[in-house]
Amino acid sequence: SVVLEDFYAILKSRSVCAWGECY
Amino acid sequence: LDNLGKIFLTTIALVLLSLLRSTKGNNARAALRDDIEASALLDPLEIEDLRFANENLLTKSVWDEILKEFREVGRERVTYGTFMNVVLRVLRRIHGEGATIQCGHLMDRVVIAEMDRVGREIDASEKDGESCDATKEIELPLSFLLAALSLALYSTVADRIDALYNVMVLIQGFNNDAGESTTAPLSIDPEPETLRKELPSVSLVQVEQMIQHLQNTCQLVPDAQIVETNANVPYQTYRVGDGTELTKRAREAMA
Repeated sequence: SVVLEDFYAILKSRSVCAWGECY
Repeated sequence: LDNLGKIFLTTIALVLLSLLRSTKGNNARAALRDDIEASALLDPLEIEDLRFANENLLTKSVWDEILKEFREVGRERVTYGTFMNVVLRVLRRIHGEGATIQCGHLMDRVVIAEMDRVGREIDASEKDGESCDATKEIELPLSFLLAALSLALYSTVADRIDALYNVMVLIQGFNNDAGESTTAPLSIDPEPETLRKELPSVSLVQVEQMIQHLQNTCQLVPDAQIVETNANVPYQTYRVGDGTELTKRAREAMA
């Protein structure tokens, strides 16, 4: 299962980079 | 020493070969990126227009109200018509009669493309199907429609992530049903930190689906969607990854 913090990290990772904002 | 010339030439040939291989690989990647950009339903400027046009209309608090309304509806799949009725009902309750999503045609474009895709899938599965000309009747996952609506959500990235997470919690509530743990706090909390601790976790499958929805609604940058194929001879080739692959890669990187 995934918690909010993990979801945040996934979306902001370079592999997903949602909305062009990634680490 | 007798073979010095041969060794030298072989080395040069190997260097040239590796340069050629790397150039071909990079070109393949760039070509795929161009393809993704060219076939995108919305370009970044249109997304920005959609977001700014709804600056005062679709904020995080309105979004939370919309989710509450969908919790009442209690359905995991709805038609686009039903979806928009609910959204407009909330908008009009908050902003008064006549309120509507601005630049809604941009959102329509994304949803209609998805309905076409789903319609084609249905046609393919029912060979002698009554070809889905009734695209209006096609039900789409609520999570997809909300991901499409999030295109118009005017908020920070952190709030948008919260908003999408709440969508997954809502859908999970439908799945668990029986009404119990559905009651996830749907924000409007002055202390988001407290809220985060209270939010239940969601399944990995839901996250993968949400990433897929974000991909289908043009909210991921083209570069991030590219994954390597197994074919790396004579040079590395690439393809567009799906939600599952992108999530897996992100989780591996996190680990």
